[in-house]
Amino acid sequence: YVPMKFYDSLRTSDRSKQELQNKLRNFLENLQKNLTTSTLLSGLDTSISSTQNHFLKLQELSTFFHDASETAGLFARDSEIFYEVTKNSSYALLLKLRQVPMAQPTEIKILLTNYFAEMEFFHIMFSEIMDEALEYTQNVLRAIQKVFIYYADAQRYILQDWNLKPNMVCCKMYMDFLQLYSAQIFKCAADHELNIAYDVYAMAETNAKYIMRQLEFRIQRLFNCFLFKSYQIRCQFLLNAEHDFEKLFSKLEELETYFDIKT
Amino acid sequence: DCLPKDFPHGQMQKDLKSCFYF
Repeated sequence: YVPMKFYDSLRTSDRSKQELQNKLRNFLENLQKNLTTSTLLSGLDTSISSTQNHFLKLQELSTFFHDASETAGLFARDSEIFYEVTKNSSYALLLKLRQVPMAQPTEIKILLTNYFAEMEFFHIMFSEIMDEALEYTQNVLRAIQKVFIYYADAQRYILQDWNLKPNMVCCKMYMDFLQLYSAQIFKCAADHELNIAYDVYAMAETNAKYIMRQLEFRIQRLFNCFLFKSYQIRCQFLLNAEHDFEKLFSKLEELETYFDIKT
Repeated sequence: DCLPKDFPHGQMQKDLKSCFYF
């Protein structure tokens, strides 16, 4: 019953996250070693032998920040789609429940109404918590995207319009300048908060999968209960909807506490 | 806040500024 779109969006978003992690991995170490991201980008040898090489490396650094900005933007976009699809999928499951045959004895109908109400309440809570996670990760990723592209553009502008004097002393001085700022900007924009955003996303993802499976299980159980008309045996859970959703609600509480502490 | 508004002008030292034909 869980829409395929849910799993598709999850896979796409995971891939984008992996790409961003791969792109940013070891950036500071590489920068420290040799103001260059060439090992990250193309695996080239990083030895500097001429002014021309200096210019090339300066351009590569700008390209790196440009690419990283784009990758952060893609993860922001794909994770947003994932969160939205998750909320929609939970709603779609609710609608499925509404389709259970209504030609049931009155006492069962009353129980069903209570059960639906509980499920709807759960969906609202779940959506709100997903929104919290979405807002946090979006803010972090969009900020990184913005800072990185601005920094890449500033570097490009300097290289193209300012005309750096083509001598080793100037190149070296400018590289030192960029090394200092690249490290600072990287740490400021993509260190602590990005790791929290990864954690928040991972936690939201794990819980969304669990919750979808749980909702799916409940729908199947409800359909079975009506299919076999053995209310006394198979529909026992309807007698106490609150109890039936207790575990799921406590899962939401755990998730919310986790997000509150983390963010 | 990561990138100062007057970057790179305000952050460059004089000797580095002299390395450019603005």
